[in-house]
Amino acid sequence: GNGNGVEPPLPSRFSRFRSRLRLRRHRGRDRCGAAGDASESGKGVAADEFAGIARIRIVKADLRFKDKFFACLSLGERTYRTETSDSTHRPVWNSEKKVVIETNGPHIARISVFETNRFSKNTLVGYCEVDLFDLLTKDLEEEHVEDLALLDPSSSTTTMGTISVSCYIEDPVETEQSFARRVLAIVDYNEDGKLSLSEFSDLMKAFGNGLAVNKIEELFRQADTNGDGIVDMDELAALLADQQEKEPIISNCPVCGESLGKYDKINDMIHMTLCFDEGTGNQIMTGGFLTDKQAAYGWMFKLSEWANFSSYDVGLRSGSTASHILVFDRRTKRLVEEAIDGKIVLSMRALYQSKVGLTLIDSGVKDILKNLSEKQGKKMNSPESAKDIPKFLELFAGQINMDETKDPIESFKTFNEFFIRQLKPSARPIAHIDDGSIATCAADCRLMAYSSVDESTRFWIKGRKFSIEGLLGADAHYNAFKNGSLVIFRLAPQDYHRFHVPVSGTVEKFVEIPGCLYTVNPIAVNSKYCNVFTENKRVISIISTPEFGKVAFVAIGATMVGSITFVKKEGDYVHKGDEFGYFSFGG
Amino acid sequence: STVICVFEKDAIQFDADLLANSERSLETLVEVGTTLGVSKRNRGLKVSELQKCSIE
Repeated sequence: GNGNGVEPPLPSRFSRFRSRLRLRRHRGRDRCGAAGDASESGKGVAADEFAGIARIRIVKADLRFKDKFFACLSLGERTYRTETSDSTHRPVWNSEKKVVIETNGPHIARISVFETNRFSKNTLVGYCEVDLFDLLTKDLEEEHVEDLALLDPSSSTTTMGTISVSCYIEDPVETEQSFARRVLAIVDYNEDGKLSLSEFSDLMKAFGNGLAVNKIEELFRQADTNGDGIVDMDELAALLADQQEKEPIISNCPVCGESLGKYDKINDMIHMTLCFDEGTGNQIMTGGFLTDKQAAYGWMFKLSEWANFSSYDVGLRSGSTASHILVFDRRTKRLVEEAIDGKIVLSMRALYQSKVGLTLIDSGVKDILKNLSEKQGKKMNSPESAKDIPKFLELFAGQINMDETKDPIESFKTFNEFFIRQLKPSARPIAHIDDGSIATCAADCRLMAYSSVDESTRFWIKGRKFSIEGLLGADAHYNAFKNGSLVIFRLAPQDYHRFHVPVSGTVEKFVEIPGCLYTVNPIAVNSKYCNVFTENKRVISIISTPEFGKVAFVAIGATMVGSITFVKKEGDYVHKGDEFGYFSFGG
Repeated sequence: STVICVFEKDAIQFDADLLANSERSLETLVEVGTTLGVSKRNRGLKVSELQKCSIE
């Protein structure tokens, strides 16, 4: 014991991980002779330095009905899927995947279960989310299996069954040793688990770093700490860990060839461990998808040669050129695919991204869109339109959380009333509410932010006539806005349609600019033939603030949703986060 | 529908994650009230105030 009869509590896995990392840093500094800075040497490991491997195993599920199922694991910009089970209501997959977790990286894993369909897209039947950081704070010595409720995608309050998942955060010692074991196996020709000098030399050559013979012999002696003339697995693990920090002997990943040492040294080992896993087939989940929706495409899509998804060109392929629109969820740090009907995408492309479409726009489509929106406005204000609410909720299952809505569904007498629904006061907390120097987001939306107009036109707005002057018009434009910064908040149909004030200040004026009602979908915004933001109907308000100077707030109407209402008036002092107005169906 | 906010030149420093995604032409899903960015002017003011304090 410790003298007083009470055992000290075991340190958490997270604290052990951190202290091990801290040790590594100290060792590194001592060797480099850079430990002179006392404040530096007394500092713990910064939170953003943490990185490790989480081993996630999707074991089985217990579902309400019988079918063939598969499960997807999504983390950040990666999604993996299991094999498809036999037809049963208790599928067993027992599929494992190792993923990297970093403090500043994605840590909320989503697990989705799909039923398979022979000809159409597979159907999502349930999902759950796991915060991997929570596991770090638990003191779990062994891998353990947890049963998680699978939420119904159309209602967050009902469950579709349970899924058994095991998550385990690998200790860095374990990672180092398992890595050394694998590396050793490459050149351990007599399979005795130890390396002779000749095997050790072959290994060094395999790392492709061109070390001289005498340097290799020196490293061998350094590794052979007990001086028995061979290097065993523990000795090799220690050498690789130490040496990779001091003078890397592995300059490129032996599996994928990627150059190492760009980031933290421990990340190199994690990278190589994961690469080895992919190569040896130990990982029994298929990867290469960006979102669970992509992983769930039907067989026809998978047969196609172009059925691959690259994280690298995700942005380039999004917007106008993509067959699907991807957005990055800030909360979960995960890519998600926007729900949009394929036929609508095709028709929008035809209209907004071709010269033929441009001709159509010039020859009366503007009036058609305006009339359509006015007609739709009348329809959505009629009592009959209320019956469309449940269908709308079903269409956007999992994307509208009715628990956050202030009033119950039955209270909405028309669809438009539902469309402009208010949220409970606690549903959207305002960040740094008392600090006027921090601006906040104005809407539940898909956001783009650019420090200058030039950047916005380089990366996003492709309409050739776009300019700040054109957007604001003569009555609301000030010289200070020239090449100013701009942020675009795009609302999708399923979103909460009220917009809020992003900064605190005084509303100076409102300027209404009549115009067209083109769609504000990226397909149109990214088109060089269409100038959505400078031609659509809009209302501009100027807010005067002490911290940001003048801020122009431009509410832009779109096809069908062309009615803009403000709830504040000129001269009002507004606090950031205050409700400012809403969009509704109409012209 | 869409809202665009235009800030004066050099008035705001947008959050790094929002800028990074936008430079990949990738929209970021956000909610009302989450942080957007910080005033550059105010930060500058605070720095000069601090410097003034230390000199005195």
